Amino acid sequence: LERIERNKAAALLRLANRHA
Amino acid sequence: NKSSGPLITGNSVGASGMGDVGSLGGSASGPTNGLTLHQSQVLNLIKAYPKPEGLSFQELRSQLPSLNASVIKQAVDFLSNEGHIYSTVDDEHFKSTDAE
Repeated sequence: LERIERNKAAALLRLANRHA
Repeated sequence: NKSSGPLITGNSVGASGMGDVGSLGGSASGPTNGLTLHQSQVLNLIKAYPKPEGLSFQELRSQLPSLNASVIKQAVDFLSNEGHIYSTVDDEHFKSTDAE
């Protein structure tokens, strides 16, 4: 479960970076 | 930024053919927001999937019978690299970041 949260956070980060 | 709205593409597929394996990267001439058709199909299915554990790869395959596994895999890889989706319980289940 912690893993999922991490994956999600990482994914959101990637998304944010792409739109930065 | 966000591509609004629940873009639910009703059922699965219809179009056959177009058997080219999408090359990753390169000059994108995709129809929607820079994604290829396959990628947006996959993304839409994942977005539309209600369960918290996410959509499984198997499920994706059965939803997109016209695509072969490697095409789906590539789409999933791409989407996850871009941050549109992420894996949940294992590497075979995916959720969309802009769902919820």
